[in-house]
Amino acid sequence: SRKDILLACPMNMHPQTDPDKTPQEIWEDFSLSFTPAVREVVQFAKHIPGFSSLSQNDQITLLKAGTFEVLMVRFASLFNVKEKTVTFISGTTYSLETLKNMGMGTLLETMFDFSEKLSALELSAEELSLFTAVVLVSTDRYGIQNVKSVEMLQDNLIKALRTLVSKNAPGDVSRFTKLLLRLPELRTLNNMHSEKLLSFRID
Amino acid sequence: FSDPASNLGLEDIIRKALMGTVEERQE
Repeated sequence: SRKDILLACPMNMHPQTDPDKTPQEIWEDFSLSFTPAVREVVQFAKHIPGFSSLSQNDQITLLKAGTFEVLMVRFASLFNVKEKTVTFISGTTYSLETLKNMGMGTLLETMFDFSEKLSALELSAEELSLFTAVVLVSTDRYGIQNVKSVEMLQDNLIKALRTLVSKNAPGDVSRFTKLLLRLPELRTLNNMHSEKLLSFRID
Repeated sequence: FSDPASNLGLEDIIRKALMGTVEERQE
């Protein structure tokens, strides 16, 4: 049901839904829950060197397409692979079994898989920040007006990331490649997440 | 429509956050 899907999102501050609330009200509560995180993504984007030089349309288009991916990276640590639990932003921790009963299936498993691979890379705060910037500018290009500018920005950020990653772990040449391989996984996760959202529209 | 971001009202949140805090203060 609609309520089940809402309950299962880690960005939902109110997983215990009031049965008296209408779907519209539940949706509004959910929106209020994730709005601060989205605003943080926008603030983060503003600090990416070169991002603010893109046209307003292209900034918004990248953020629309990439916010989920950025949040997935940012909140990957909420997924405890060892304990098989997820901590929601409300602070409540749920077991994998409970989450599956809430309706989280393949998407949840893919999120766990991603989180495990990302944490295995043991990125420094600086690396994680730069990687997150790369994630945002590497998102779907649909609707971008000046693709060349976005590609230039992406190239610059990837070069900076490669330099940083190589400097931090000079003996591990595959580390950068392993990091870049997370990008298509994020795209897949984004698509899976979008499908969930589309099946859940409230007029 | 078939835009998940619009479905969430994401564009509105992004646009306001991007344009600064003036609109947010007015809310």
